[in-house]
Amino acid sequence: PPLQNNQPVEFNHAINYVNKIKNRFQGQPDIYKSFLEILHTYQKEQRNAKEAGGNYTPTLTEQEVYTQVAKLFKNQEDLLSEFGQFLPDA
Amino acid sequence: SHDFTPLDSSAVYVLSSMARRRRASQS
Repeated sequence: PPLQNNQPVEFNHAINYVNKIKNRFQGQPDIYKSFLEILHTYQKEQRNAKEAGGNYTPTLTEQEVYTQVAKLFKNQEDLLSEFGQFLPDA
Repeated sequence: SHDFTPLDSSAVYVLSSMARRRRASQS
């Protein structure tokens, strides 16, 4: 999708955050991979809900995303709290 | 940024769209 005027801030924040996670879990690629899978599942659910026009409730809620990421990022409080800044209604 | 894989890029995309949705829900 084309970039909109107010998008770059969020985009840059996301890039920095993904870099931070990659660096932190350099020796644990499975953790990074699981994080990506959670994100993709969430995105897919959001898309399904949007296409269903309100007739579909995502099975992966924001709360569940946060809980799953918290399990992954245990002992990495800074990463988790930063993740909370991205998540709607966290 | 440097050595971003397609997977990384899609993570960036999901995160920034999350952030947009968050902002939309707050305003």
